[in-house]
Amino acid sequence: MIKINNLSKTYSTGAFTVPALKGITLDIAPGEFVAITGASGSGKSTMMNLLGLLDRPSEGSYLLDGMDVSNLNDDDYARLRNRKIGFVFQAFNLLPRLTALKNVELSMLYAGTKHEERRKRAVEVLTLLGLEDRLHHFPNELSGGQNQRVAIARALINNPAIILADEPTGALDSQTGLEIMSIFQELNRQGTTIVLVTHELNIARHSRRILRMADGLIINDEEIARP
Amino acid sequence: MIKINNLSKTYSTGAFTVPALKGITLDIAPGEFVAITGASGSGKSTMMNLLGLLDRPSEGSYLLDGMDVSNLNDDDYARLRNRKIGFVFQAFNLLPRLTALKNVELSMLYAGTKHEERRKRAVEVLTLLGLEDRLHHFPNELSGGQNQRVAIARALINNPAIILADEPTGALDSQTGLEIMSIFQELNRQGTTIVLVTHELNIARHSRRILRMADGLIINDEEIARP
Ligand SMILES: Nc1ncnc2c1ncn2[C@@H]1O[C@H](COP(=O)(O)OP(=O)(O)OP(=O)(O)O)[C@@H](O)[C@H]1O
Ligand SMILES: Nc1ncnc2c1ncn2[C@@H]1O[C@H](COP(=O)(O)OP(=O)(O)OP(=O)(O)O)[C@@H](O)[C@H]1O
Ligand SMILES: [Mg+2]
Ligand SMILES: [Mg+2]
Repeated sequence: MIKINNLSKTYSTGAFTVPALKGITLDIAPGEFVAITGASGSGKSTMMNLLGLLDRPSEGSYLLDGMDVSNLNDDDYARLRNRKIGFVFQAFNLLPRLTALKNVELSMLYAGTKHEERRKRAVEVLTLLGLEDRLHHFPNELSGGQNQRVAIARALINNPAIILADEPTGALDSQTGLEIMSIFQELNRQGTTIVLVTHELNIARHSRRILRMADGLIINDEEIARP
Repeated sequence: MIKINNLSKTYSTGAFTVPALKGITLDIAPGEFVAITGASGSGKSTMMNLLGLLDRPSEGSYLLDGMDVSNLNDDDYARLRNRKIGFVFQAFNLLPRLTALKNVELSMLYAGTKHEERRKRAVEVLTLLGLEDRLHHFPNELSGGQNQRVAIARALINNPAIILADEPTGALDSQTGLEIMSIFQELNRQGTTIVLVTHELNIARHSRRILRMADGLIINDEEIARP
């Protein structure tokens, strides 16, 4: 599903050069459930942005479902992302002038879903995440954890083949965090490939494989036995 | 230091009314170290915004260091906040067009600190938080946890009497989170009153008193024995 080879990313401006990712080689098979941990600044979000087709690598290759993404122009890059990937951003990235409902509906536009169907599905997913009373609130009228759940709803809504979630429980109390993880586990049982970044070990333990990053490299890669 | 009586906050727009805080009565003495936990949406940030003089209550009273804040006009409200309180926002709230260094320096302007002194102190605090190589990066050139640490630096820089921190370790790996907590404990030993919201119990256990919130009320208030 995901095959990266020597994937590297260096950010550089006039003032500095930051080698955020230093040549990562990694295979993730369809249906896997992977957690990524590592110190702040170790390159986790950078890696997720490359996997999520939100950015281009400086070096190395990325085959997504067999397709070499470096051959795609920007439009095809975006189209592939919208079709295959649901992304939960570390900073949520909701549109501040749209309500929770409209933020989620918007991400269904690309899939060409009809209006009534979009509304119905968006209400379902937001309800699943406990937000049925907050559909018409704007991001600044929602708590941190409510905003995070809207971001999660937006990622799930198109039933993507891959979910990439960057700290999806960072703003949630433990109980709500566990509810999110059982939703992810259910989606994974139905075949969705899941890669999530987390700094909490009890969250990481809901996955079946834990990668540890440090200074732009993967320093550990461990299958975990499921109870 | 903090005395609130029947403090309430209801958000209402044309479309809805949300009673986010339903009458909280609470005393926090100078030098206390308090943690606040509770489900997503239970009113923690709302309470912190009222304590931090970032918002006004719908009902009830707030005495800060003996002063009834309801008597203050908006300018005096802001001036008291800048003098007494260091606030770490759940969403960091950094200015996107200023570097890490300038974001921190800016919050020293109100205190009337001289330019060289501001620069020197800002570099010190950012270095203490591990950001010495990121001083001149903008928020979009920093990782989530680096942005959170800039927000923390900004709250500490004026040596405030009270630190209010809303999920200050939410975006940090466990190791960095523990480093932040030892900094807070050191400040508390020096007399700073600290109130922090967290959903992680091992972080809450660095405090000496844990308040639990649910549905806009405090439902538990427990001193914890320190080892
Ligand atoms: N400006 C607003 N207008 C309307 N409702 C609001 C507004 N701000 C917050 N709320 C609502 O008030 C309730 C309490 O919000 P608050 O941000 O205090 O929760 P919280 O405990 O900090 O949650 P979290 O743990 O998710 O950050 C939530 O249900 C939220 O939807
Ligand atoms: N646009 C950018 N320009 C320059 N440097 C950047 C940029 N984005 C990220 N960086 C740097 O690259 C490194 C890796 O960042 P990244 O966001 O991937 O870390 P992370 O592992 O997600 O950290 P966190 O756990 O704090 O979210 C960091 O040191 C960061 O300062
Ligand atoms: Mg990150
Ligand atoms: Mg909050």
